[in-house]
Amino acid sequence: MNSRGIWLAYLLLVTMLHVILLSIPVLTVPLVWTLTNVIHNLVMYLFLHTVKGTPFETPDQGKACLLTHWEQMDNGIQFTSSRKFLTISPIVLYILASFYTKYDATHFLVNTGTLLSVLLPKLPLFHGVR
Amino acid sequence: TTNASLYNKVFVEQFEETPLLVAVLTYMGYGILTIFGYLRDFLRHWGMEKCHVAREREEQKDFVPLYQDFENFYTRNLYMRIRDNWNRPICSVPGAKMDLLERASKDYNWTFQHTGKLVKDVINMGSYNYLGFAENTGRCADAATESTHHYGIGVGSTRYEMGNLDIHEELEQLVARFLGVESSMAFGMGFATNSMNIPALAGKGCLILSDELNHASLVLGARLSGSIIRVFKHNNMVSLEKLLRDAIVHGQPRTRRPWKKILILVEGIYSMEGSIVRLPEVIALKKRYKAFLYLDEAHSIGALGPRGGGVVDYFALDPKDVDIMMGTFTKSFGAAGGYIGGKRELIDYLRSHSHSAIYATSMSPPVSQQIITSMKIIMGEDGTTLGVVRLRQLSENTTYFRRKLREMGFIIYGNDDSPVVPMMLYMPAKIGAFGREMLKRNIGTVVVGFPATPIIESRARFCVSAAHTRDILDTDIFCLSICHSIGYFLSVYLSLNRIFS
Amino acid sequence: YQYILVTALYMLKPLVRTIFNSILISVAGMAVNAGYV
Repeated sequence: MNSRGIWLAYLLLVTMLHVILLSIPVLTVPLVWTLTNVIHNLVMYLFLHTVKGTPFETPDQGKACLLTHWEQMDNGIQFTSSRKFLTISPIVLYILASFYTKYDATHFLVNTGTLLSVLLPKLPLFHGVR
Repeated sequence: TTNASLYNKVFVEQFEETPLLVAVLTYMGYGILTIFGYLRDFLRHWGMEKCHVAREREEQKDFVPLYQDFENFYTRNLYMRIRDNWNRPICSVPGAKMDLLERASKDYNWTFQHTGKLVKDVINMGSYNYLGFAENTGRCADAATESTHHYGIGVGSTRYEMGNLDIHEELEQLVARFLGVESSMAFGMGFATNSMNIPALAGKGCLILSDELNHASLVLGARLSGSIIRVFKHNNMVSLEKLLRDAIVHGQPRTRRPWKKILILVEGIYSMEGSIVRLPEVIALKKRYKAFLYLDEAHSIGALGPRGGGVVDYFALDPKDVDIMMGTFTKSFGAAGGYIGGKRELIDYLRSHSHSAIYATSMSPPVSQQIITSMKIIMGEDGTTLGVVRLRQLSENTTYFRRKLREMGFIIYGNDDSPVVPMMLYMPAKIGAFGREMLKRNIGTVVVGFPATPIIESRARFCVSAAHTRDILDTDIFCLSICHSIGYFLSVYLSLNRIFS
Repeated sequence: YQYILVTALYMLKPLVRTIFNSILISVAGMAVNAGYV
């Protein structure tokens, strides 16, 4: 997550997801923003906090097998720039989604629920907690 | 060059950054492959796609899983599709040209069938054959044949027990003379020379400072030793000095006792980067902070320096400044195995403490003879100038090949004098395409991708050899320029240097 | 050739390429339509 251009690729991917949802005629703008937020948080939760191990063999005698991607990042060092970026981005998306859904209660609850599901596992005190 | 006063020549090393557009497209490519990989795993899980990989039977499902199936996700979904570029069977000596066995696959490379045909005279740009001693004719081959008749092909015991032959003694004295050190010891396997001797040199209470791109054998040896390992950025002396200072100021973790010893592990030439270690600066740091230096010259011995004496010879340094000189006979001597050179008491200690000396069978006599003959040729002790000619040929080929590729606009990594020439490809599909296109033009190249390299730095790696004649290289470069025209649209081959120039 | 190399479809089966291209075309069509509307 530190290599060159990966943050830009991530932002482009989220933008592309939003444009794709926007271009589905039946969806309204508030619904599109909530869907963007929910899909983004689901995928982030899956890839960063659910899947354990690495998709290729590593020479670390299986140490990474039991760690999620988030726990393997930067060898477990907390508060690195990548971690900060990946913590802030769902929050920004949540703020945008809340604004565009005009703070409607239902959307607000759904967005807040999915935001917490990706924020809590990122807290340092949950490192390695199962 | 930082600290230019330490160097006897200009030190030119380039690692041009990946263009941002290419990086983003590379991630997109890996993203698409991963998504479709998950889709295919889903189809396999529900039996809609045939599953070729080994899996437990139904009855074994309740046991601990034998295969961590996520761990070979990349292997089965990415690598399989382009693995015809790797492990190609050759049926000749891996010299300047070689013959490949042609093979075909009906199921996207899950299984191969030999078509029975040969791809003859493929230009070999992949093998480590820097001085062209990979030959089945000539002086080395004759000497090896003769020693086979005299000694047989194997030694049925370890050095420690009964396996010491006079040819081993002769080899070790010759290696010591070639390196300019007091004594040396030879081992039957290059990888084992690192992984089995580092544990004999360092242990609990020691600190190992290792370059981040060190070879797996150095990493394994460091781990087996039980020392604390800290990694510094590749060839970055500021990072190394910072680690040295921290180590000396803070001492061991928790107890804060001073370290028993600090061992710096570096390689002479990094075979994936094509970079050459900044040895003068490393030696200056080790002297200043009283650390020990372990120099792995696997690729540089025989390939660098006016006498072929490796990176120490290349920078015209004193071999005594390097505490442990390690190297292999695989890349420049057309043989196999490794050596460790240094002070007499060090080698005597290793003779009685090294795993390899105690457990591994001794080096095969014909292999030893191949090394002795090729090393004498390089040193000029065979009465001919063949060694000097080959060293010069390698140096010229390297400079010519690198310059031509750079002029064409490819992004080339590493040092201008390094015979390992990594050429950047970046995207995953181009790894497969490039290897195949080159083989169509009768050139065998090595292509390398993630996870052996960083995800946005997939590359083709050319190994220049003294056996390559100028017209072979021109053919190679000509084919590269064809690939360049194919790759023109990709525009990733146009390094920024060329655009600006 | 460039397109299948850059999108890494070069490494996938023709069927998968068809799936990917049809998804891409439909999404692009929808995006253009939405842009127009």
